[in-house]
Amino acid sequence: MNIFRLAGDMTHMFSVLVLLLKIHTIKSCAGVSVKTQELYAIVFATRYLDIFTSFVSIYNTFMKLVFLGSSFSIVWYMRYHKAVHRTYDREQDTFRHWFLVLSCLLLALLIHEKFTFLEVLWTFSLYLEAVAILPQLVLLQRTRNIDNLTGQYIFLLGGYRGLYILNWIYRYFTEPHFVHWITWITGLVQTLLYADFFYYYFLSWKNNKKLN
Amino acid sequence: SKDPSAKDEL
Repeated sequence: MNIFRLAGDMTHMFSVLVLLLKIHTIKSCAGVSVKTQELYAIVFATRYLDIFTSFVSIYNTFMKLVFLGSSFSIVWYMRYHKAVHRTYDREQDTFRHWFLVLSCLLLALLIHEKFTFLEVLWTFSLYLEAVAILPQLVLLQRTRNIDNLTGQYIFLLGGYRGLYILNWIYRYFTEPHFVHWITWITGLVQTLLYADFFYYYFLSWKNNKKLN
Repeated sequence: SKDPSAKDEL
């Protein structure tokens, strides 16, 4: 464990807790894409299948439970909680995210490190996580504005990915044989997707005007 | 000893 990865995990945990807190407190999910949240739930479900079979550490297991619990709770709130569901913007959140699931599954069947059930699903979860934010970014552009909590959510998610890249650089130089091309490439693609959001987020912060 | 591909990251 290094400071970059710990900071990255904490930032990631805060991003999902900020979103869950927003939805739970103000009973609204305005501006949030349920499709992105469903993709994240699938990412965690397919990545943490080994949660009971391979124990890494208390921290690792605890964080997996936090991510699984929070992502499924957010989907539950947005789909089944009456008050919250009413604020869901169905007309604008129209990204065909099942195509993302299908293409990531096909890609994982083609490109993986080992052809085993767990490894292919783990690789699938990496590909899917890289594109999971797309429905949210599309919804953001459609609604042309963003309330600050959703902005913070996306900002923290981007921060977690940036810190993970620093973690891989650190591990590459400190641990022999630490080479995971698939993880690195998917992580880089995912971080680049946030780049233009960061640009506009920074502009709105610098000019101290509403992000739109 | 953990194999290098061990999934120790989240």
